[in-house]
Amino acid sequence: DYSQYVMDRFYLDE
Amino acid sequence: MFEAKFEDGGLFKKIVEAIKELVKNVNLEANGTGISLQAMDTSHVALVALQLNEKGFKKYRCEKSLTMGLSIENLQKILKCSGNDDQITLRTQDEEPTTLSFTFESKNRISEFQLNLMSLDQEQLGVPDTEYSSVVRMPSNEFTKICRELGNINEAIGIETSKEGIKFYVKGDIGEGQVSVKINDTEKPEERVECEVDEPVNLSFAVRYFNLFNKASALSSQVILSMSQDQPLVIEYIIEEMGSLKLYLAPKIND
Repeated sequence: DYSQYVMDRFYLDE
Repeated sequence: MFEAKFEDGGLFKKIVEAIKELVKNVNLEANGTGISLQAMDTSHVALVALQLNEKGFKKYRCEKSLTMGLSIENLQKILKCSGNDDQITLRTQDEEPTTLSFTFESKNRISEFQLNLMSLDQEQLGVPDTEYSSVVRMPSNEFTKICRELGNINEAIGIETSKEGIKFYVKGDIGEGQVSVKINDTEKPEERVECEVDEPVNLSFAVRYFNLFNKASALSSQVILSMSQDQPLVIEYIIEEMGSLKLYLAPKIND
């Protein structure tokens, strides 16, 4: 099954 | 002092219409180069990024960088008081504005509104400039249709690219289906399908975000999908002469 990733995992807080 | 005048106010209304289901409160940033906005949906699966260049405005002035926190829902209520052919001017006098003024001008009337602003301490994500291994340009209404149709079969939609083109597919409880869009270099730009595939990708996404965002297809006849394996996909609508509206969508990854 697939898990939904979130944006924070890919892009860093500035 | 900040002032930005849209020659085509309807464009601004379409932009707000396209993002209103995805983001609730946003910080509108204004500076010398133009207006930008970046906000995530509540579940942090999608990121909306708008960039409007000052050259695209009928009039544009911004002496000092400004951040204006606003509720998209309330902004929409104000914009509903304007006509699609109005010229829309955004304006504020102060350095730390608490309201944003709107002027709607048509040939037979002029309206003034003030929207109360709010202070939002939203984290800004740093989206690096990325070389994407697959970039597909296709008609926006075609992409919208495929997402809507396949979205009826399964809530997750697969996207597979290859040298031949792009394939959308779904595998749901009721069955499965796939739609392969063929490359074509018709001279009509709005019907063209182009694929630059350095590395093929095979990604899965929650289609409901596509369906929410595809209202933006009113902004442009073409949509650009930029993808790399296991990276967020970018859906980009170029806003003629002004800039672009992008949706970054995090993939679903096979455990």
